Amino acid sequence: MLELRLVQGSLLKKVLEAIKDLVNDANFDCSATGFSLQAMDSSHVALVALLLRNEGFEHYRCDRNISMGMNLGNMNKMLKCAGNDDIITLKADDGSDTVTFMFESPNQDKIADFEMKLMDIDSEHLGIPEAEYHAIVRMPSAEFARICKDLSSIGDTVVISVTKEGVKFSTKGDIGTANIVCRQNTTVDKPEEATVIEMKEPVSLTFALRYMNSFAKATPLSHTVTISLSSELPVVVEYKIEDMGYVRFYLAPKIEE
Amino acid sequence: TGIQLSIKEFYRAT
Repeated sequence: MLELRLVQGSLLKKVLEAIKDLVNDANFDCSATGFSLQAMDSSHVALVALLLRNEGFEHYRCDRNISMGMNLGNMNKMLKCAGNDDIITLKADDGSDTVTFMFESPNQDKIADFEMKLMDIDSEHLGIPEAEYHAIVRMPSAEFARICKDLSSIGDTVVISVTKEGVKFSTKGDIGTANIVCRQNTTVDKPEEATVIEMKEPVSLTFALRYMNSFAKATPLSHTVTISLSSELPVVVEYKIEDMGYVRFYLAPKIEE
Repeated sequence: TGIQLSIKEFYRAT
């Protein structure tokens, strides 16, 4: 028996909006500690990891570990039927091949349930070891989204370089080049507006902007984004979900031919 | 531009 009641149902709606274009089908894993997902995009270039911890749910019952295969496009269609203020409850019986999404309006005057068929997904799970990163940049998520969008109108790839001067996002294309430098800036009114750069070593890596723009769809989940870079590792773009967990995107770099 | 590496080149299947 599985029953997860999320008062802030809009969080789940935002999570699906953030990952549905990157991943078509995925297994959602539910255990006593939380609701999670790990999935690669179809070309195995990027990986998404989601964690929603049990304590973030108003009610969390998961009697045994369960993996539920879902088509994210179909799941998104169902979650779009929930209001932004609705409470969302996920329910599944042991051995069932369906999951039920229940939507309750805040004043309980409307209750809807949507039953979705589960699917068998043969997905590969990757072990991601804890890593020391050469540079970690925390910045406003909207700023990062804006930079990725702007650069993608000029070129296909972004070079992210972290030095003592700041973090530089560069691209080049047929029409010209672009460089955007963000300096550390902690003298702001609100902490979420700060740009904070922790650098152990300078690092410079190249990534496909198409994926970065896809990750930026998680912007509504968090005011800030954390970008962790190491010269021999995929970049980690993390959006923290307040009090609950995170959505992390891992992207393999491009190397020179 | 450049060769796109796969995420599977970095992390092992569990």
